[in-house]
Amino acid sequence: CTSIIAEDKAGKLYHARNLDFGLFLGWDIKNSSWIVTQILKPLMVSLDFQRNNKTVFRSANLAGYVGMVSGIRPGIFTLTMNERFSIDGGYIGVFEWIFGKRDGWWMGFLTRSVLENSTSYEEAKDRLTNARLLAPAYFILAGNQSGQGSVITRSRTAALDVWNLNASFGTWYVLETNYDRWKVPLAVDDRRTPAMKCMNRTMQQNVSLPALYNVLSTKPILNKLTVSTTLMEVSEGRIETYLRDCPDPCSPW
Amino acid sequence: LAKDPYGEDCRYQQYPPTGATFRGSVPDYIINLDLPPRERWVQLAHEKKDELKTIVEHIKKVMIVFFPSGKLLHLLESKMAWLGSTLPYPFNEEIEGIAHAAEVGLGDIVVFNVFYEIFTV
Repeated sequence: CTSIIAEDKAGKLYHARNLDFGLFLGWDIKNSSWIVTQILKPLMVSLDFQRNNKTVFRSANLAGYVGMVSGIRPGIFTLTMNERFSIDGGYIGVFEWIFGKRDGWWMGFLTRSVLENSTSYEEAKDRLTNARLLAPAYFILAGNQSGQGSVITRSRTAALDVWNLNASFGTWYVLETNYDRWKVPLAVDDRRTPAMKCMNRTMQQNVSLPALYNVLSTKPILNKLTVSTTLMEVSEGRIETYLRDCPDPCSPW
Repeated sequence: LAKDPYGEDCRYQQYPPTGATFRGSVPDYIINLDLPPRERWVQLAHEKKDELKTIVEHIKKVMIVFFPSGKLLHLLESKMAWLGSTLPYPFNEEIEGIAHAAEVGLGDIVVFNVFYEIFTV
């Protein structure tokens, strides 16, 4: 996955992501694609969660999955999560859960609960930073005011890093793939460097949802695992999701 | 370092989405949080039941490749429904409602919902 939060010169915040999934779960030689990635595309839906006929939050989701991987609480915050691989992975949390230690959150349920119940960027950030989890994750959270953007790197028990937007000091965007920002990504899976190159070329004065879509359409940020691209703009409550293909030649991940 | 063989120059003017990298738009659904949890996803799960069955069957095929005896799959199928019952409210009841509406085994929908936790290794 690749998630980006960017702030324009007027302090308006944009949030976008590529949802990549299906690695090593079967390759379709005939169509030159990952089987699960292809199977997931017809399951992608845009959901509007309502109470009393009014929108509480909206999300881009897979049908059948009650947790959230991308969502917007209109006017308040936007949230995406990226997978974080670790030896201290979710299977340990699952075993703990099975054996009765049930004080942690399943990742998708936490993001769902945050989108459904948190009423401010700060509250959402506090929950995503401090809640105990069953599996490590990256939470990418943006608010509706200048500087309200962060990448929260989570282990199962703690926030290892919180990387905040700070446009006045030059950090006008934050970008997360599937690697800790203080570590070099795998040489065969470096989507961070090309994505940053494209963001730097875009420049802050040109940031917009179409500009982020351009970045997320550039290979290898767009790759054979990419199921969809979601674009969000919090102040207008806008969320758009598009299914993607990556014609050859295209990186398998 | 060698140049990324799949890399390309930054793309421009890709929006509005069109062309070979655009597969299509996604359908919209309303989830009514005023309904009991079991009823919230009924319409969506019913309309997507064929697609859900396809992914569930594929995950089973993958597991058979790694564990050909089928013992793990059998164990998982029998235990996942129980795991579903331990999940917190309202998610446990929502998952039950999806399994019922999609006519898919409860354990299969539970696996789909906890796949992230298992996959992060």
